[in-house]
Amino acid sequence: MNIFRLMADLAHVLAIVILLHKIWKSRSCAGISGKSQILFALVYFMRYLDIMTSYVSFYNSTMKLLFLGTSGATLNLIYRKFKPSYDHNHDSFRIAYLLVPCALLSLFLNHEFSVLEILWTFSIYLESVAILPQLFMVAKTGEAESITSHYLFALGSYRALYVCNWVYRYIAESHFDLIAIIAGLVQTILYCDFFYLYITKVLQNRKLQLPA
Amino acid sequence: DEEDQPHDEL
Repeated sequence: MNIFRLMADLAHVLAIVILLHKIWKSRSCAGISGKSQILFALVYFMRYLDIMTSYVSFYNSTMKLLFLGTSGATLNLIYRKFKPSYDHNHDSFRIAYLLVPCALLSLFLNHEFSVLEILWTFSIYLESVAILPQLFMVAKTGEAESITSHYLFALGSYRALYVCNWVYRYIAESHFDLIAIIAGLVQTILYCDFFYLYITKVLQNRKLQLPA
Repeated sequence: DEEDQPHDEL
Protein backbone atom coordinates (compact mmCIF):
# COMPACT_ATOMS: atom_id res chain seq x y z
CA MET A 1 0.00 0.00 0.00
CA ASN A 2 1.39 3.35 -1.00
CA ILE A 3 0.00 6.87 -0.73
CA PHE A 4 -1.30 6.90 -4.33
CA ARG A 5 -3.18 3.67 -3.86
CA LEU A 6 -4.70 4.85 -0.57
CA MET A 7 -5.71 8.21 -2.06
CA ALA A 8 -7.17 6.41 -5.08
CA ASP A 9 -9.33 4.14 -2.94
CA LEU A 10 -10.41 7.09 -0.80
CA ALA A 11 -11.35 9.04 -3.96
CA HIS A 12 -13.42 6.05 -5.05
CA VAL A 13 -15.22 5.86 -1.71
CA LEU A 14 -15.74 9.64 -1.80
CA ALA A 15 -17.30 9.38 -5.28
CA ILE A 16 -19.76 6.76 -4.05
CA VAL A 17 -20.62 8.79 -0.93
CA ILE A 18 -21.23 11.92 -3.06
CA LEU A 19 -23.50 10.00 -5.43
CA LEU A 20 -25.55 8.28 -2.73
CA HIS A 21 -25.80 11.51 -0.72
CA LYS A 22 -26.92 13.48 -3.79
CA ILE A 23 -29.65 10.99 -4.67
CA TRP A 24 -30.82 10.60 -1.08
CA LYS A 25 -30.82 14.31 -0.22
CA SER A 26 -32.57 15.46 -3.40
CA ARG A 27 -34.83 12.36 -3.44
CA SER A 28 -33.98 12.22 -7.13
CA CYS A 29 -31.56 10.52 -9.49
CA ALA A 30 -32.03 13.06 -12.28
CA GLY A 31 -28.88 13.44 -14.38
CA ILE A 32 -27.47 10.11 -13.24
CA SER A 33 -27.02 7.35 -15.80
CA GLY A 34 -28.56 4.15 -14.47
CA LYS A 35 -26.75 2.29 -17.25
CA SER A 36 -23.31 3.37 -16.02
CA GLN A 37 -24.35 2.26 -12.54
CA ILE A 38 -25.47 -1.14 -13.88
CA LEU A 39 -22.08 -1.51 -15.57
CA PHE A 40 -20.22 -0.59 -12.37
CA ALA A 41 -22.28 -3.10 -10.38
CA LEU A 42 -21.40 -5.73 -12.97
CA VAL A 43 -17.72 -4.74 -12.75
CA TYR A 44 -17.60 -5.20 -8.98
CA PHE A 45 -19.60 -8.39 -9.06
CA MET A 46 -17.35 -9.99 -11.69
CA ARG A 47 -14.10 -8.76 -10.17
CA TYR A 48 -14.79 -9.46 -6.54
CA LEU A 49 -15.96 -13.05 -6.98
CA ASP A 50 -12.41 -13.82 -5.82
CA ILE A 51 -13.42 -12.70 -2.34
CA MET A 52 -14.43 -16.35 -1.86
CA THR A 53 -11.24 -17.90 -3.22
CA SER A 54 -8.37 -15.64 -2.21
CA TYR A 55 -7.68 -13.49 0.82
CA VAL A 56 -5.38 -10.48 0.43
CA SER A 57 -6.06 -8.40 3.52
CA PHE A 58 -8.83 -7.22 5.82
CA TYR A 59 -8.65 -3.86 4.03
CA ASN A 60 -9.14 -5.48 0.61
CA SER A 61 -12.06 -7.66 1.66
CA THR A 62 -13.75 -4.75 3.46
CA MET A 63 -13.42 -2.47 0.43
CA LYS A 64 -14.72 -5.18 -1.89
CA LEU A 65 -17.79 -5.69 0.28
CA LEU A 66 -18.26 -1.92 0.48
CA PHE A 67 -18.16 -1.49 -3.31
CA LEU A 68 -20.50 -4.43 -3.85
CA GLY A 69 -22.96 -3.20 -1.21
CA THR A 70 -22.99 0.43 -2.27
CA SER A 71 -23.38 -0.36 -5.97
CA GLY A 72 -26.37 -2.55 -5.12
CA ALA A 73 -27.78 0.27 -2.98
CA THR A 74 -27.26 2.79 -5.80
CA LEU A 75 -29.14 0.58 -8.28
CA ASN A 76 -31.92 0.15 -5.76
CA LEU A 77 -32.28 3.92 -5.39
CA ILE A 78 -32.27 4.53 -9.15
CA TYR A 79 -34.48 1.67 -10.33
CA ARG A 80 -36.84 1.27 -7.37
CA LYS A 81 -37.03 3.95 -4.72
CA PHE A 82 -36.61 7.04 -6.91
CA LYS A 83 -37.51 5.47 -10.24
CA PRO A 84 -39.95 8.27 -11.24
CA SER A 85 -37.03 10.75 -11.23
CA TYR A 86 -34.83 8.53 -13.42
CA ASP A 87 -34.20 10.30 -16.69
CA HIS A 88 -34.32 7.26 -18.98
CA ASN A 89 -34.95 9.24 -22.16
CA HIS A 90 -31.53 10.81 -21.90
CA ASP A 91 -29.87 7.57 -20.74
CA SER A 92 -29.94 6.09 -24.21
CA PHE A 93 -26.42 4.73 -24.66
CA ARG A 94 -26.50 1.12 -25.93
CA ILE A 95 -24.50 -0.83 -23.35
CA ALA A 96 -24.24 -3.86 -25.65
CA TYR A 97 -21.68 -1.79 -27.62
CA LEU A 98 -19.49 -1.92 -24.52
CA LEU A 99 -20.35 -5.36 -23.14
CA VAL A 100 -19.72 -7.36 -26.32
CA PRO A 101 -16.26 -5.96 -27.20
CA CYS A 102 -15.14 -6.22 -23.56
CA ALA A 103 -16.33 -9.83 -23.37
CA LEU A 104 -14.54 -10.77 -26.61
CA LEU A 105 -11.38 -8.93 -25.63
CA SER A 106 -11.27 -10.63 -22.23
CA LEU A 107 -11.49 -14.04 -23.93
CA PHE A 108 -8.45 -13.29 -26.08
CA LEU A 109 -6.33 -10.94 -24.00
CA ASN A 110 -6.00 -12.33 -20.49
CA HIS A 111 -3.34 -13.56 -18.08
CA GLU A 112 -4.78 -17.06 -17.83
CA PHE A 113 -7.67 -18.87 -19.51
CA SER A 114 -9.68 -19.68 -16.40
CA VAL A 115 -13.18 -18.60 -15.40
CA LEU A 116 -12.21 -16.31 -12.53
CA GLU A 117 -9.33 -14.78 -14.45
CA ILE A 118 -11.47 -14.08 -17.52
CA LEU A 119 -14.16 -12.51 -15.35
CA TRP A 120 -11.49 -10.38 -13.65
CA THR A 121 -10.15 -9.30 -17.06
CA PHE A 122 -13.67 -8.59 -18.33
CA SER A 123 -14.30 -6.41 -15.27
CA ILE A 124 -11.09 -4.45 -15.85
CA TYR A 125 -11.97 -3.80 -19.51
CA LEU A 126 -15.58 -2.99 -18.70
CA GLU A 127 -14.67 -0.59 -15.90
CA SER A 128 -12.47 1.40 -18.27
CA VAL A 129 -15.50 2.29 -20.41
CA ALA A 130 -18.36 2.00 -17.89
CA ILE A 131 -18.59 5.77 -17.45
CA LEU A 132 -19.40 6.33 -21.15
CA PRO A 133 -23.22 6.18 -20.72
CA GLN A 134 -22.90 8.84 -17.99
CA LEU A 135 -20.63 11.07 -20.11
CA PHE A 136 -22.96 10.50 -23.06
CA MET A 137 -25.89 11.62 -20.91
CA VAL A 138 -24.06 14.80 -19.86
CA ALA A 139 -23.22 15.48 -23.51
CA LYS A 140 -26.81 14.85 -24.56
CA THR A 141 -28.39 17.14 -21.97
CA GLY A 142 -25.51 19.60 -22.38
CA GLU A 143 -25.14 20.14 -18.65
CA ALA A 144 -24.53 18.54 -15.29
CA GLU A 145 -25.37 19.62 -11.77
CA SER A 146 -22.32 20.66 -9.74
CA ILE A 147 -22.78 17.72 -7.41
CA THR A 148 -22.78 15.32 -10.38
CA SER A 149 -19.58 16.99 -11.58
CA HIS A 150 -17.97 16.49 -8.16
CA TYR A 151 -18.97 12.83 -8.33
CA LEU A 152 -17.44 12.43 -11.79
CA PHE A 153 -14.27 14.22 -10.74
CA ALA A 154 -13.77 11.97 -7.70
CA LEU A 155 -14.53 8.87 -9.78
CA GLY A 156 -12.12 9.90 -12.54
CA SER A 157 -9.39 10.78 -10.03
CA TYR A 158 -9.58 7.27 -8.59
CA ARG A 159 -8.17 5.53 -11.68
CA ALA A 160 -5.78 8.40 -12.43
CA LEU A 161 -4.32 7.90 -8.94
CA TYR A 162 -4.11 4.18 -9.60
CA VAL A 163 -1.96 4.99 -12.63
CA CYS A 164 0.41 6.85 -10.25
CA ASN A 165 0.28 3.81 -7.95
CA TRP A 166 1.29 1.55 -10.85
CA VAL A 167 4.23 3.77 -11.77
CA TYR A 168 5.30 3.74 -8.12
CA ARG A 169 4.94 -0.03 -7.84
CA TYR A 170 6.89 -0.60 -11.03
CA ILE A 171 9.77 1.49 -9.68
CA ALA A 172 9.62 0.30 -6.06
CA GLU A 173 8.58 -3.35 -6.46
CA SER A 174 9.14 -4.12 -10.17
CA HIS A 175 5.47 -5.10 -10.11
CA PHE A 176 3.27 -4.43 -13.11
CA ASP A 177 0.07 -5.75 -14.62
CA LEU A 178 -0.18 -4.71 -18.24
CA ILE A 179 -3.92 -5.38 -18.56
CA ALA A 180 -4.76 -3.21 -15.56
CA ILE A 181 -2.32 -0.47 -16.61
CA ILE A 182 -3.55 -0.12 -20.21
CA ALA A 183 -7.23 -0.28 -19.19
CA GLY A 184 -6.53 2.24 -16.40
CA LEU A 185 -4.91 4.61 -18.88
CA VAL A 186 -7.89 4.30 -21.25
CA GLN A 187 -10.24 4.94 -18.33
CA THR A 188 -8.32 8.04 -17.27
CA ILE A 189 -8.08 9.39 -20.83
CA LEU A 190 -11.89 9.17 -21.20
CA TYR A 191 -12.21 11.60 -18.30
CA CYS A 192 -9.69 14.14 -19.61
CA ASP A 193 -12.21 16.28 -21.45
CA PHE A 194 -14.41 16.28 -18.38
CA PHE A 195 -11.45 17.13 -16.08
CA TYR A 196 -10.75 20.15 -18.27
CA LEU A 197 -14.35 21.38 -18.04
CA TYR A 198 -14.43 20.68 -14.31
CA ILE A 199 -11.33 22.76 -13.61
CA THR A 200 -12.22 25.61 -15.95
CA LYS A 201 -15.93 25.82 -15.07
CA VAL A 202 -17.13 23.98 -11.98
CA LEU A 203 -14.26 25.06 -9.73
CA GLN A 204 -14.97 28.66 -10.71
CA ASN A 205 -18.50 28.22 -9.42
CA ARG A 206 -19.92 28.00 -12.90
CA LYS A 207 -22.28 25.34 -13.98
CA LEU A 208 -20.94 22.61 -16.22
CA GLN A 209 -22.64 23.52 -19.44
CA LEU A 210 -21.44 22.37 -22.81
CA PRO A 211 -21.41 24.75 -25.74
CA ALA A 212 -24.52 24.25 -27.89
CA ASP B 1 5.12 -17.63 -9.17
CA GLU B 2 3.66 -14.41 -10.59
CA GLU B 3 0.69 -16.19 -12.21
CA ASP B 4 -0.59 -17.63 -8.96
CA GLN B 5 -0.60 -14.32 -7.08
CA PRO B 6 -4.09 -13.06 -6.31
CA HIS B 7 -4.98 -9.61 -7.61
CA ASP B 8 -4.10 -7.43 -4.66
CA GLU B 9 -5.71 -4.24 -5.96
CA LEU B 10 -9.29 -3.11 -6.15
